[in-house]
Amino acid sequence: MNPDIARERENATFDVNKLTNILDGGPEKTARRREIESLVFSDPDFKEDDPNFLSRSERYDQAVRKSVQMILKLREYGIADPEEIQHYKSMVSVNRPEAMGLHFAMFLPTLYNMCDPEQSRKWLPLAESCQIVGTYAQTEMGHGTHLRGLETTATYDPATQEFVLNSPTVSSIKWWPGGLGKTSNYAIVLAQLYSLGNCHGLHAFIVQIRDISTHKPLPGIVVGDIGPKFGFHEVDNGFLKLENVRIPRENMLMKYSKVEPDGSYVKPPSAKLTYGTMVFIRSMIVGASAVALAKASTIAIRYSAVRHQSEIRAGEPEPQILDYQTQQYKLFPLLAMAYAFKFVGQYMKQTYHRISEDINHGNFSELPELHALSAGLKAFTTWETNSAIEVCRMSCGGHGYSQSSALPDIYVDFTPTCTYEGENSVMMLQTARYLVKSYRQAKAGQRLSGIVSYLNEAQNRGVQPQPV
Amino acid sequence: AARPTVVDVNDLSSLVEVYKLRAAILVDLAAKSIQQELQRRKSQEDAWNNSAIDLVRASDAHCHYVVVKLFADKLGEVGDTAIHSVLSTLALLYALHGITKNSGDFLQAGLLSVPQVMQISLRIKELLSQLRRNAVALVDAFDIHDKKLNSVLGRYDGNVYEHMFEWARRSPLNATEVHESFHKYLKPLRSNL
Repeated sequence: MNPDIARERENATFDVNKLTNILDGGPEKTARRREIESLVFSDPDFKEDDPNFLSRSERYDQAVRKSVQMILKLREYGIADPEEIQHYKSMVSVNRPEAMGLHFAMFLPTLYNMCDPEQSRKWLPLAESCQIVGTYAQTEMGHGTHLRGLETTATYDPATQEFVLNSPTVSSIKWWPGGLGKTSNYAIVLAQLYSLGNCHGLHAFIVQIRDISTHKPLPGIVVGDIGPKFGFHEVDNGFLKLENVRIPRENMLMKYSKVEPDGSYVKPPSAKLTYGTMVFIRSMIVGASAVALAKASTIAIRYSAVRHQSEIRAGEPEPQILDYQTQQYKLFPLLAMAYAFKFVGQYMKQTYHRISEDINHGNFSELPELHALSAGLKAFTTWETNSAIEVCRMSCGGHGYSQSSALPDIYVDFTPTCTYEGENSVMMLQTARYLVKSYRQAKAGQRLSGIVSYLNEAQNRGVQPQPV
Repeated sequence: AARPTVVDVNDLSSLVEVYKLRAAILVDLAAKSIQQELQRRKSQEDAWNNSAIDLVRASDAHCHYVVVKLFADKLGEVGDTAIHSVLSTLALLYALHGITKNSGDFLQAGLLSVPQVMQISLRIKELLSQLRRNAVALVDAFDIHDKKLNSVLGRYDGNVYEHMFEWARRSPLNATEVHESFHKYLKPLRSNL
């Protein structure tokens, strides 16, 4: 043990393990988490070559090998709790996004949420046993956050009771979905539904893209990897061009909206149904901000305790970097932010679970507020964390530039959170829409509830910008 | 100058209140911007777009208030005295640092005076030195296993330099003492010059 860091630990004024328990949500959660971690770290099947020393193809190959091992072992150990599965997966992938990530994070959850009973019976066993490996193809080369702008079409043909899927323009080519390029043989494709000459907006269709046994692309399918990126090196983010591909009517996910054999369209009960999935994912991203910032501040603060440079008092030995006020001013507010975001992540998870119960009972009343809050907190925490990781990296001097520090990887794997699952400025404007609506209700004398109720107080207090 | 809200910079609940008022005022400003645009006969959509900067600022302030509020709420659940004390210091630092980073909002809204902002900067320095002795323990509490952190600089045992040197030696470029490019290019260069 380095003597500096040993001394730091002797100086602490509190019980570290107790604080760990608070962050985990209780001692039993800490014990279980550590148990899952040791399952992975002691398993020779997960031993890996340092990805920094591998080519992109070797990295992808190693990631797929580990993902397959992970699937087999999750089954072997009988780990079924979603949070434990998530933690096990993040240990296996060492928090690096991996090729089959979207199969678990998006493809399966969408099948659970949007298949009607008959479709569930058909598709879920195949997807759960990885007979089919899927991804979620929504974003296009020219369209992302603004879903109504997506161009891919699904036109119903009553004569054959099929949908014809097509990418009408270059900008409509599906672009970015993880696992799309080389890994998946199926995809849930989001497309504008046309039936009997009418457009019914965006709907989800399950489409086979590769042959089950040869893995070759099917006719009408042009699919591949989009090439090297800033990070996410293990993920085959892909492109998908659909050239009038025909799929059976039953391949439209019809738990909520339907197309009858004659082409007539049945509307979904509520436009807010997709909110639930978005709220869930954005809540997860808030948690991811806390994890990334905890890692970056751990590295920067531990290294600042070990690293000695320059002098504060002439003639004295080089002090620890952490004794400089400027270093403390850089790192300690970020450490505080990491704790703040940990607690926000806990709150969002609890709130999501509470409200999703309501949703299952058809009560959508709190969903708009949670939808607005999760959008804003996703933007707020990811923007703050993104900048904070870079401060941590630069606080380590030159060694923060080395891959061995892990800080470049933490940054490049985190920074996409500011643009995916809703570009941050758009997210902030979504939150603003809810705030302005609430503000107007408060102005009209309506009693607000929840986290925006302060707008009532502001009205009563006559809070005005004061000339200072 | 308007009489600023009474803010006790050592009292977290007082700071939560100030963040709440800042958010309320920025929402009010954004809503008024839309109103002004509408009075200039702009469409609803254009009025919205021409107020987007204010709207994003209002949302950012709303989220910032939520984060500070949730941090303060969490402290209420912590029973252990020593942990409550160190987390309170962190929460205070987070709230005060956020004020200094956005001091324009608070001053413009008349929620704080310039002397108060100066006082906050002093208070932050005190908090930094208070936290100094617990910094490593606070990151240890995240309990991030070395194999998950995957960082030579962040190793739990702090033995950074030995392992950095070892890591570099494993780099593929060091697989041979002399890289093949020497014989292919550098050596022939000499005889050609």
